[in-house]
Amino acid sequence: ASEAEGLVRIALKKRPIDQNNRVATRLSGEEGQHLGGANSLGS
Amino acid sequence: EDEGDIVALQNYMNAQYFGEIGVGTPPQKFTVIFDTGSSNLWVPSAKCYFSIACYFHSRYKAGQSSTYKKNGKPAAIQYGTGSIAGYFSEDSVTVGDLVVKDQEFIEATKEPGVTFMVAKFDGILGLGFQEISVGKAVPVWYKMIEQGLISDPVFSFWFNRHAGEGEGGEIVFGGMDPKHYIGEHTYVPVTQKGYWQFDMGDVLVGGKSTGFCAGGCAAIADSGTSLLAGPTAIITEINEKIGAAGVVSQECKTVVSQYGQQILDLLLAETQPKKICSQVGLCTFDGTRGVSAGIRSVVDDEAEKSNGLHSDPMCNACEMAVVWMQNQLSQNKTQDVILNYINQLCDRLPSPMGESSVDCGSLASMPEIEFTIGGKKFALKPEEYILKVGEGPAAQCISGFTAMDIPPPRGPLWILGDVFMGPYHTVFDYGKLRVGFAKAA
Repeated sequence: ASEAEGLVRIALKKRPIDQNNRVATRLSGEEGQHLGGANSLGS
Repeated sequence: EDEGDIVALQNYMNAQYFGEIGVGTPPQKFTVIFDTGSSNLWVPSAKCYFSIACYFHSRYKAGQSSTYKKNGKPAAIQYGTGSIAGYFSEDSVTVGDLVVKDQEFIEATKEPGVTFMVAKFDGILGLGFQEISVGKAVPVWYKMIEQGLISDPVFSFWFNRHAGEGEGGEIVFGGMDPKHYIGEHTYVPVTQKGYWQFDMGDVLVGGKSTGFCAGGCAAIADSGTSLLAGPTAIITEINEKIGAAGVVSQECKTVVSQYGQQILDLLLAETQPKKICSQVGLCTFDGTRGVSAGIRSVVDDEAEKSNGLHSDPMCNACEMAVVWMQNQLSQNKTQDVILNYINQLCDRLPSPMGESSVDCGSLASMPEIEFTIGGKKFALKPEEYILKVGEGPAAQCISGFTAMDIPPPRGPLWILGDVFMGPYHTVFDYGKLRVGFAKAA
């Protein structure tokens, strides 16, 4: 049916936010600050 | 970098939705984020030897692909929370049943740090515009259109918020599935090609205006970000209403205690709000917005450092206080109530790009938060903007809002990530350069 409609469907997987991920986010945030973000929108 | 590419909105660590693509012939499988906030495709390379992150993920082996074409041009992308570097290659990319031929992509040979090491995805497939593509590489989406693989230059996202792990939703290339949304879409034009950026109006908390975006804010629909990021002044008001822990700001407290009454008097005397902070001596006025008084001269700067009054945070705090007070005055609050309320807000300032915890038991008393897009209000309920981490007594609740201040002319800016794109089915219409939102099914 999708092909007939000219649609291409890609299934997405979901991963819940977990504690480990939050810790890693914090760590990577600190890492990002050290990187300086030359390309960052904020800068 | 030399070309001044701007790529860095994403908080990839928290990205929640992934899909699978193939690169090469036969297709080598990779799990990627379909990211509307960037425009390059990259996957880890088999030639990535010195970054641990590469060993945790699938790696592209050029030698095993019959359609591989060498390019070799070096490429690097620095994100807010990490970076990758490598070189461009060309190969076929399989997306669903489609095979996109001669697609430029980055083989990442360096993924330093923890950012991509613990990531559950291998790479990123950017769905933004070529204007922000590093190396001006043609995005996969453009190639799909060029090669006539889809009839309509539109793609849409549907996130299944009620699904367990493994059933996250669907991205539809070539149009939208009517089963994924309810009612009609509200469309707004793309205002700055590069990101899927559009103009947004006022943000309301519990039906009341927060004032800050009443005159207009920019917003970017970004599937590569989990949370909703917006101006500190609004996030602080939201934090106060949902009981989110914040950081006490002494600058904010000082502004209220020492300048609060003066600011109120100036507002009541109908002084132009943008001029108030310069008039009380906390900012200078450049005609368009407040600027810290600290930029006037080095001598001034040193003096200001010593008395601690004229620093950037004081100017920022003053500008926020003006908006908050203005808004309270429009609600006919008394001066005492206003000063007391602003003082309370000073305890709720969010740490930039940080997360805020809230009490899971208080969801029922939290307000709806509404975003005005295309003249219509798009509400988020507490259960939609509060994220639950863990289950049972160990469950923790975190606010889906985070603070991020982008100065004019680009800002103030909102990033509408998965927290918004979950409740609202989002259509990215490349042909008509517009973004559409409708209630998700």
